[in-house]
Amino acid sequence: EEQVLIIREKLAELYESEHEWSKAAQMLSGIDLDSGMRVIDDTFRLSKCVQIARLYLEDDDAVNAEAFINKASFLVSNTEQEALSLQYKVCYARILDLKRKFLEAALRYYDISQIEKWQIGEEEINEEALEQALAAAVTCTILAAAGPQRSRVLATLYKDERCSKLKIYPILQKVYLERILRKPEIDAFAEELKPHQKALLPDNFTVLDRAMIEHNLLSASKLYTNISFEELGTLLGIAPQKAEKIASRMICEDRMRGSIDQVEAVIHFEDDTVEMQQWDQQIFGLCQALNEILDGMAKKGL
Amino acid sequence: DNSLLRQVSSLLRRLPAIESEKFQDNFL
Amino acid sequence: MDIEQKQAEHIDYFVKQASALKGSALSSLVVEATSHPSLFAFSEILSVPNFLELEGTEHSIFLDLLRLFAHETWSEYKHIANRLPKLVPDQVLKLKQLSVLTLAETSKVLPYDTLMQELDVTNVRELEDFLINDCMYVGIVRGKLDQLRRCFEVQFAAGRDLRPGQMGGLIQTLATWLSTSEDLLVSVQEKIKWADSMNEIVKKHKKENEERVEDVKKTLS
Repeated sequence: EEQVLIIREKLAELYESEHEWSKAAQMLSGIDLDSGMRVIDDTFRLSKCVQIARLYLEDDDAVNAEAFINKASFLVSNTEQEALSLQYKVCYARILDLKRKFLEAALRYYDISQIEKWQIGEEEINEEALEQALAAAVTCTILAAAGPQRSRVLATLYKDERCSKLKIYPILQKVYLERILRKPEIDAFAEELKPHQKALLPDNFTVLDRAMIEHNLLSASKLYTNISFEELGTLLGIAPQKAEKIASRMICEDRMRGSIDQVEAVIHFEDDTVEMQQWDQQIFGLCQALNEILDGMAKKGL
Repeated sequence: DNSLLRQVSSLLRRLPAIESEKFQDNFL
Repeated sequence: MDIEQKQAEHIDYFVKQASALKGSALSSLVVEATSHPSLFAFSEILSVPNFLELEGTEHSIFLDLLRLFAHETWSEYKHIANRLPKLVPDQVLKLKQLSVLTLAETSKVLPYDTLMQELDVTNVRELEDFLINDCMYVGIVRGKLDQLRRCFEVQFAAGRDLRPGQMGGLIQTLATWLSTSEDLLVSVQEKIKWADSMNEIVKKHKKENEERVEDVKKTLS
């Protein structure tokens, strides 16, 4: 077995040098890590699992990568090797990303971006790598389906000073402030995405389409009491029928409040507060404004 | 103080808080 | 941060600039100030002596222009455009934003037709894009667009510089608020007293009832 191991590692190296990532991974996965014949320590086992997963991820093969990362998950908690543990985290985040579990991926990326050490084992952590992880966190959060947890992560990222230096910051700001994103902005954002983040979904929308249209729909619901599907289609840059279809699904899934008048082809956004509560809020806002003026006057000694 | 005057001017226009028919019914 | 806080530092900047410039040099400052994306008030700048000195000189049109931006609207500019400098696009945008604030002074529900006429806009999409991008997202107004009723319902509108003579109205409204609030408080006080007295009456009545029940019980026993 020792000789087989050496041969497999050598071959894997060759494959790697020729960027044959999957073949290299398959070559290494042939090593029997659970053999009873030889004593194999957990660190070696862990390093092999992580290495194989990384190779599969080079070819965006989330399924195979996940199998080895799952194996590694039993070993990672008791390793002392920080570098290995970091590689494991990065692999896990990327697998979630590839599997379009964007919100979970975002949380992992964000966690990685907060590493404060500059040297882990032999590996030097450079600022650019952390920035990449942070940008990946922002991208995945924007692509995730709207909901309370996504809003919380958006708020965390928006208030994180490091994000203001990212190229993607303007989009993050608009998404956080629930502002409508225009087509040029969406196209610029799309250029930064990886292929799997632009993949076509069964309903012929891409991941990006759906995220952006749903975001814009929610933003429109903050601006309009009601709007015709024709105008909504223009606003969203899609056909009115498509707009109606997405709106109806969001309302059914209780991710947006509203009702659709198909005869008039109009959607009524219902504010989640009844009229009287809206009145209360307005009066509350008025009192606050009055207080601010009084504070301002006091400050100026008037 | 111009700034305060502008704020007061804005404040005074916040009433009535809501003018929609639906609200009038509710309020009555 | 509301619009007043945002523009305070810009006002300071332009006031300082105006204090250091004279005569025709002020013209470029006027263009810069009236084009600035975060500045919607000009009274402080207008009260700089260097500006006031422009009165009656060949450069007075810049003083007139600044006053226009402080108090007037886009349609008023069109009426006297031949006597004023030509505006750059940013100035036109600014004047239209200020026009919305002026309209919001008189009504909380602004019909699309009125807005389109005032702002020289030909279709609903263009009007709504302007209200969304250049008004609501800038923070000078907050409200809801209603396509069925074709109107913009204003919840909040930033204050513009007061026009000469507007102070009286302001004070009058405040006085009305004050008296209405005092009346309201008095009536609330009365209602509280009334509720207390009713409460007392009910308690007394209840007590009497209980005593009567007791009496009847005793009699029966």
